[in-house]
Amino acid sequence: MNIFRLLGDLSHLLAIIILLLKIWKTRSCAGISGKSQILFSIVYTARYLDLLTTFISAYNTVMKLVFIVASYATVYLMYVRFKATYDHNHDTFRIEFLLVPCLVLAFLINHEFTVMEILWTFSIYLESVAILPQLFLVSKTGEAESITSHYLFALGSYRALYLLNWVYRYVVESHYELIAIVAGVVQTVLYCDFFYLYITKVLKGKKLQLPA
Amino acid sequence: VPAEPEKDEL
Repeated sequence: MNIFRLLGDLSHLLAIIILLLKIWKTRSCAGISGKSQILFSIVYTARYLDLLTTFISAYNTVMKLVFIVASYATVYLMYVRFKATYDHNHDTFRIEFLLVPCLVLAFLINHEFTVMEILWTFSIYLESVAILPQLFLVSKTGEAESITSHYLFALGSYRALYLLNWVYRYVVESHYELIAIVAGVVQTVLYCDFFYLYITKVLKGKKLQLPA
Repeated sequence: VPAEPEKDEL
């Protein structure tokens, strides 16, 4: 464990908590993409199956359980509890166009042709593009509530911090995981224009408005 | 062969 990875995990945890609080407090999931939340649930399910097979640390186990429970709870809140507030007119990204290529790529490019490794690889590829429906929704509605942009900033920062963690691990431990690094770079790059808007607008108290 | 480091990242 290093400071970059710890900050990354905490930023990830913060993002998930911000989202749950936003939906629960405002009793609405307006402006949130249910498709992205479904993809995140698939990502954590595929990646954290090793909860059943290997114990790494209490921290590792607890965080994985929190991420899985929180992601399913968010999907439940969006599609059941506050279904009436779900913006299905704008949340129209075809997630099969993400699921199928990621699955095919996981079969073609992986470290080991085993079920666990293929699922882990699939979850890494899928996570890198899972935010696309959300960014697509924000671009379609042209704006996002401040709380939603804080959620996106925390979520984008988590993988950016992981990039620093991988640099640290390569320099200090000579350990690197190329698949995770490449996917992590793609994932972080997808947030770049959002990061720019967040820093130039939201942090100045303005609403996040995308240029029409 | 050194054991593949466990996937200890989230």
